[in-house]
Amino acid sequence: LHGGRALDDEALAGIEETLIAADVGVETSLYLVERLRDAAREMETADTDAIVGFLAGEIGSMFTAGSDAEPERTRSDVDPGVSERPRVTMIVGVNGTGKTTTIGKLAGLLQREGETVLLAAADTFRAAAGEQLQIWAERTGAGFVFGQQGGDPASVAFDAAEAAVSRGVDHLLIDTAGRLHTQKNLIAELAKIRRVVEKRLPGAPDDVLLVVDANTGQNALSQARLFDEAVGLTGIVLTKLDGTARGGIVIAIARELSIPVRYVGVGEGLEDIARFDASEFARGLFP
Amino acid sequence: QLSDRLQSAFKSLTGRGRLSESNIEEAMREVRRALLEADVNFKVARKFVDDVKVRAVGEDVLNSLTPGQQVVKVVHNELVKLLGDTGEPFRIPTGTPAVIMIVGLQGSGKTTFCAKLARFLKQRGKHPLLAAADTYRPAAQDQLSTLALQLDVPVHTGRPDADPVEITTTAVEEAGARGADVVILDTAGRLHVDEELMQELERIKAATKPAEVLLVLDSMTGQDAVNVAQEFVDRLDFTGAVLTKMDGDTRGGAAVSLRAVTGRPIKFASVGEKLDALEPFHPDRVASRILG
Ligand SMILES: Nc1nc2c(ncn2[C@@H]2O[C@H](COP(=O)(O)OP(=O)(O)OP(=O)(O)O)[C@@H](O)[C@H]2O)c(=O)[nH]1
Ligand SMILES: Nc1nc2c(ncn2[C@@H]2O[C@H](COP(=O)(O)OP(=O)(O)OP(=O)(O)O)[C@@H](O)[C@H]2O)c(=O)[nH]1
Ligand SMILES: [Mg+2]
Ligand SMILES: [Mg+2]
Repeated sequence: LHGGRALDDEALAGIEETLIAADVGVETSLYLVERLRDAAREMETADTDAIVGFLAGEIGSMFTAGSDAEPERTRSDVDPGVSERPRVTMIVGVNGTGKTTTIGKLAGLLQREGETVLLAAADTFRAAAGEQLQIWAERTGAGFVFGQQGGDPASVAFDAAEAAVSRGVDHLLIDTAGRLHTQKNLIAELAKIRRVVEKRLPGAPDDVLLVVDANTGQNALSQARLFDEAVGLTGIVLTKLDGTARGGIVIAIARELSIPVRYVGVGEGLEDIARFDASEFARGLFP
Repeated sequence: QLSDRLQSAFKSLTGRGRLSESNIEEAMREVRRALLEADVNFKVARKFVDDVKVRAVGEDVLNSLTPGQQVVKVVHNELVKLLGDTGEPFRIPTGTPAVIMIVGLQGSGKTTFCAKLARFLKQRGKHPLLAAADTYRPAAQDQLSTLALQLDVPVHTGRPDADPVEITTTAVEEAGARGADVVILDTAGRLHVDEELMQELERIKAATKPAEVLLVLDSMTGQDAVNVAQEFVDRLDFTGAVLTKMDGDTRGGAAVSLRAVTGRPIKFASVGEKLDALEPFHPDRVASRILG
């Protein structure tokens, strides 16, 4: 983008390329460029600041579209007598995106904010999944509940919900096994885990977060659709933003499904997590 | 369907005739869009389309095909060629021991692939030794050890504070004594832009002199595949690649980006979490998947 130059077709093509290169996807990129073309006509000077500012605003509004429509539902809205604690978060997503690591980071973040945390190792399938989460529990001082290797993940979630209540913790974070959105039986298993948690703690889970790897291309949109359909997503964690991939697919996800991004992962360490800032994210797409 | 979308580009062309330049222009825009939607990098898609344009212009429209189908056929054939034609089967390395080094980004499927490769080699009469050289990820050595136990394959681990380079060299030194003729090195996932960790891989390669260095790439990788591929081929000159999670519904355009940028053969497709879920990479099937 060159400051002060008029917004000609060549400049618009360059912006379209930047968006596509960031994995925003063809349809959403074309849409944003068309919005920019119209807006530029009204601009006094379509310089770099004005262009990036407009696109950042346009992208930012896609992320808040859903949340303005639906105020955050609290447990006591569902059942006036029920306690707001423990607040339950389920972490879901396809294989290798960073779910277990994200839970470790979230535990650290919550503890630093003075909250107590319990971690549930409901991935009973993958080799050393429980051991991996246990190390994060040790690193953060969070409580830890695990199940038998090969056991039923729903019963681990149930046991953890019981433990969260009896120990009076503020937050229960449930780790689940990676699974492809195309594996119907595994997606059904996830829905079952959710139902079991809901039965034990009416109003729970308060959050179901889909962990999306920033390296992922258009497939993340299918992932979001199918996971949302099965368990209802309240947000996304976008990981591995410390690499060179920009994770623009979350813009298409926000636009189509109104699912906001709640956190970003920016490394493999405990503190490598931040709350999502839509404007900062949008500006980061442009060099 | 791409051929349906191309039909509108060829409304004016009926029956016998030659594909004209303007027919091709519009058709190639559709092809380029299909490739982008399949996650092929935009620069790779543009170059591919430009190369194919040259081949498509002047082609005789076969009687049996509509012009749209004809263009798809040309595009499909060119894509198959780019992906590696009939494919290159994995050659079992010989050596005492032979070393195979496994590298890639975080979470791509390396540790699981190391176990799959061990099973593949064992089935073909080799005696693999797995080396757990990831000292960073919590319980990484546990993970590989668990898989090794499932396969009844020996595994070499180090202390949690051990130097990964040292773990690999020790594994190679001890291979003979453990009756192993192939050593498979599982390395920690890392960013291609992490200078220190990329240098660590260079040191491992220099110290163990692998017969094969395989890049493990998640098949759902988007536009950034070109950057990852470029950096890994520049720094490590890998000999082949493995595309993982091909059992999903991702179109797999990362395969095209990888081939266009590095020219290295894609040797395997990992098609599931189980240790028997490993296939040779089929350029023809993947081309059909990419074109949707
Ligand atoms: N660079 C970087 N690496 C990350 C980030 N988040 C996770 N990772 C790494 O990604 C790899 C996979 O992380 P996991 O937490 O095991 O992923 P997962 O989704 O739980 O994996 P499965 O349970 O096997 O599906 C590990 O090597 C992590 O250290 C991040 O934000 N940045
Ligand atoms: N569906 C599917 N899952 C796979 C495939 N290959 C690996 N996985 C899963 O992907 C996740 C990550 O695999 P790992 O082997 O831990 O990946 P890694 O590259 O060693 O990860 P790091 O060491 O953290 O970089 C695990 O849940 C695996 O079971 C595959 O072909 N298909
Ligand atoms: Mg996990
Ligand atoms: Mg690994």
